[in-house]
Amino acid sequence: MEQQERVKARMNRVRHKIPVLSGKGGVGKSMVTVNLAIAFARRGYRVGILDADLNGPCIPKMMGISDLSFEITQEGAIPPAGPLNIKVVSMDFLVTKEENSIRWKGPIDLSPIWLGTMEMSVLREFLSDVVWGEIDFLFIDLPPGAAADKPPVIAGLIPDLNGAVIVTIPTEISLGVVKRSITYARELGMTLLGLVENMSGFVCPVCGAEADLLDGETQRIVSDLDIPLLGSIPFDRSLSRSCDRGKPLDDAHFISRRFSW
Amino acid sequence: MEQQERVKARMNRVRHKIPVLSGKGGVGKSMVTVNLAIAFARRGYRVGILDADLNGPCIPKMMGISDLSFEITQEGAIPPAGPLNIKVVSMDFLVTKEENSIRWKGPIDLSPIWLGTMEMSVLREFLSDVVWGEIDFLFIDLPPGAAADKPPVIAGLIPDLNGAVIVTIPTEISLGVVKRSITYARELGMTLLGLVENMSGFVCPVCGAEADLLDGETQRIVSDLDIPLLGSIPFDRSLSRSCDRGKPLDDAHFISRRFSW
Ligand SMILES: Nc1ncnc2c1ncn2[C@@H]1O[C@H](COP(=O)(O)OP(=O)(O)O)[C@@H](O)[C@H]1O
Ligand SMILES: Nc1ncnc2c1ncn2[C@@H]1O[C@H](COP(=O)(O)OP(=O)(O)O)[C@@H](O)[C@H]1O
Ligand SMILES: [Zn+2]
Repeated sequence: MEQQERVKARMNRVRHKIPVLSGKGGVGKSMVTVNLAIAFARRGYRVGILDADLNGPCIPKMMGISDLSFEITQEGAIPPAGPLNIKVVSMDFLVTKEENSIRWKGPIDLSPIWLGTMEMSVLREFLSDVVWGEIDFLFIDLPPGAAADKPPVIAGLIPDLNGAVIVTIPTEISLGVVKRSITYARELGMTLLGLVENMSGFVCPVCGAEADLLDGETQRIVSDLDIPLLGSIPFDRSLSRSCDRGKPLDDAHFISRRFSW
Repeated sequence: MEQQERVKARMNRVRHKIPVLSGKGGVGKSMVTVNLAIAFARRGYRVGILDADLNGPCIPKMMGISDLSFEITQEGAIPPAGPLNIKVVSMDFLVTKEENSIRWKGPIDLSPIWLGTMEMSVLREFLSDVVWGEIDFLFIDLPPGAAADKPPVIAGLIPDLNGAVIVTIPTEISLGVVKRSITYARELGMTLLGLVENMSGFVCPVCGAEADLLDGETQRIVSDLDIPLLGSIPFDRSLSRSCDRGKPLDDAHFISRRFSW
């Protein structure tokens, strides 16, 4: 079967495919992807995560399964499962921990071209040769970036995407980049579910006051661009600890409730 | 003259070339580049910034000059200057604000290859055709990323680099990626000046307590990898405001003092 046919056959068994994107790196896109997947799995859905951020694949670590790997069978590659039986597919499973990234050994100025081509073929294989099984919600952690580079190309490899979730922090700089990626995503015909504002405030561990961390006006973007604000996540030490250690926050934690839309 | 010859001739007039890099995006690499340039310019040095992060060029905005541009002369392109006469060269000056990123109109899966090639040729032109003049310190804001992709390729285009500055935030995830980029940079023969830890703490605006924001042990990385810690920058609203508005912090601000090494 042609690779494209196999992608279609595998993706037909996935009911909803939700890309998670951000204009700039480091705004909490992977943290949001993981916590969304956990919130949906807790409600009984069959959930998967495709970590398409090939340069900084950190989903397996946030799910506590970075030392697992694929099981190769006749049927295809069976992905490892994390907490709540969430299936995870990531480049992180393909590299050994020491070198932990693929090295280009050819002429140095061809490396960006080689990397671009290789990334696309790895992603096509994730879609065509991984045994995803029946999945209700597949969350796709796209690499950071706006216009002409990777996110739209990767999204183009996956048939029938549903609405995308965009993650930002409330600074002018990050909101400026988000505006551009919203405009561009709409031009490509991607529907948008909404915006998640991360690091919206800080709860002081000494006196308990919730102080604003940053000045950016997310509300203005939400009304200017007519995109729903799905939730605001404060800066919280237990959240960064849960990502670092790969242990999901308790269901009752106030931040877990911010993800159950 | 061959392009490579022109690069050498221009770069011979720059005394110190200091790359600033980070494994992951969003850790404050551009903020550190801008504040380092300002600190050195305040001490009377002639300073330039090369914004080599082509996908998220935000140095002009942080320097308050995003509406300026190059002046094309016989001699070459004269870069705009920001506060303290710091020369800034950035892709941001080449795109119009609306579209604010270059769009690829060919077959969608060739876009990463085209982007990789185009980025390299834009950077070569920045190095060979910009009139830098006499510069004591040139800070180079490299794109985020570790191993095989852009940072090492871009660093390879510039002759005789001095020590590099690496920026991180104190989370296990970010420190893990930093470890890999330190190992890889050393393998490429790049000397390292040291590490800057950003978002190391938070000063509560209500009760004044400085609380730790994150758990990562930067101290452990500093001793394990034998790399000096150049400074720790807390999370501070006036700092994000100064980046968003393109107005440097006062010389007397406690954060400005953290940059005068
Ligand atoms: N609201 C938050 N509170 C505390 N730490 C956070 C928060 N959001 C993200 N982090 C931490 O910041 C780092 C970057 O987040 P990540 O999800 O990797 O960003 P991205 O995927 O956008 O690069 C991670 O170490 C994560 O644990
Ligand atoms: N210590 C800090 N305190 C407050 N805001 C910060 C701090 N460091 C960075 N920021 C803000 O976080 C955002 C990301 O910083 P930036 O320098 O663009 O990161 P990078 O270049 O690593 O992607 C910017 O909007 C900046 O203003
Ligand atoms: Zn307090």
